[in-house]
Amino acid sequence: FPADPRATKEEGTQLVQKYLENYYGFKKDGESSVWKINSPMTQKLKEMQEFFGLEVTGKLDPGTLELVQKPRCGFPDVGG
Amino acid sequence: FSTFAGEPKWTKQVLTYRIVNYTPDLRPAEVNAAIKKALSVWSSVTPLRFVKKDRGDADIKISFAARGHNDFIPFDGPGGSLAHAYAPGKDFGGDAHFDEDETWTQSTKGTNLFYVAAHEFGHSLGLSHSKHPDALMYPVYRKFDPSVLLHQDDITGIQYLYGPSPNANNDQRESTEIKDPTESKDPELPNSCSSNLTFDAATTFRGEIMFFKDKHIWRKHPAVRTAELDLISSFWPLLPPGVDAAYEIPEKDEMVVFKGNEFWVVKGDTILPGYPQKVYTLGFSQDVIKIDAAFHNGNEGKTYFFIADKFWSYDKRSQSMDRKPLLIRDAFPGINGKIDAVFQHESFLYFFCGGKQIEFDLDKKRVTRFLKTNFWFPC
Repeated sequence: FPADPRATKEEGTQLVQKYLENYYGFKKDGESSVWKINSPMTQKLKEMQEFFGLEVTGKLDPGTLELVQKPRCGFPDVGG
Repeated sequence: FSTFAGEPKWTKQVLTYRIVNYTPDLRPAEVNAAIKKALSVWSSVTPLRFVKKDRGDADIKISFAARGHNDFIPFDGPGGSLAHAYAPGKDFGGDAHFDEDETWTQSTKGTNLFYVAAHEFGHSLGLSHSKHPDALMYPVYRKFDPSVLLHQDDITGIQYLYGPSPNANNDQRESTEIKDPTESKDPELPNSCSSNLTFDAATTFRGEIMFFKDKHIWRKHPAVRTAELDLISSFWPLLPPGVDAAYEIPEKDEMVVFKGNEFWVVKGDTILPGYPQKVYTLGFSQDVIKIDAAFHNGNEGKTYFFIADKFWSYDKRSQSMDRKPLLIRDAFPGINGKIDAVFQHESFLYFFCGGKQIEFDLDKKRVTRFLKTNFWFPC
């Protein structure tokens, strides 16, 4: 399904953060949930992009946004 | 492929499963069929076998629930997380939960239960997610080809845990499901490998080939070695057993089924309203009271109806039936006598006459092979 064009950057961040919490063991706590170059969240995003064979940018690019909106198995991809 | 930490797996080859509750999206028989088919995806490549339990405990307990459902991973409404399952182990180990907020279907619409269940049972058996985009164990729901569900990555993974399937040609392995001895015995099932196998009817149906026999159908995908035996009534409860003929009109996604002087039109798992109707409404003469076999040639837009040693044809373009039947052997040289069943696969027709199957080349208008009737089954 095409990605939802209305997703604003903030929405995108929340969407991806939730995805990383559910499926990549990301633990949300204050400082760690910001997009800084080596922040834990960026690291987890890179891990997810690598898992799905996306370009590993650590950024919220369209490919990543589209993927996190696809229906999927509820089991984690790593550390299940 | 990947396994779970510590590589948990079942130490026994015969596993029990129980469908604890059912989704209202599908009839119970359809859920049973989808779950059974999803399990057979894995048993077809491993020594594993599955016994269905109707009550009590089971290794794999299957349930449908929305949002929070007494485990640590609540579902999230429509879309998003569709289902999840637990690695092999005691209690809820192996169990598979399906999000009731999805619309579960048997088709490409909504969320296909068979496909998701096959993925989740991969977890139940010890596989984790795969990075391979074509693998069944890839975590994202996608278009799938039911005929090639397991990717080599999946097969390598599950055989890493359980080893390959023993020799498939062993006759005792008629079906991948073993009945629980404590449950009531089913009447004798038809044997697809019997040398004197005959069919009531045969047709293509949404990419598969269906062979009708009494109250059962064998469903066979040309690209998959195994065939599946189901009750006709599990898909079409209102269709009678012992049909006479059937054909598919792929471009309309319709299947027409005959018994005696009546016929039904089926679309997917639904019989269109207003059926059965009498066969004379199709344009036959009054003396036609039964059709032996039929097939629809999509290229010509013609449907052929075989009765004793003659056939009628209906031309979609002229919307007309032949005024008089013709001799079968004149149009199909080499095909003589009464036909039990016929279906078209690619550019060949497969006629079933008594204990014989005859392959007929539609382009060259001649018989190309004589085959056993159980040619399509892994005997």
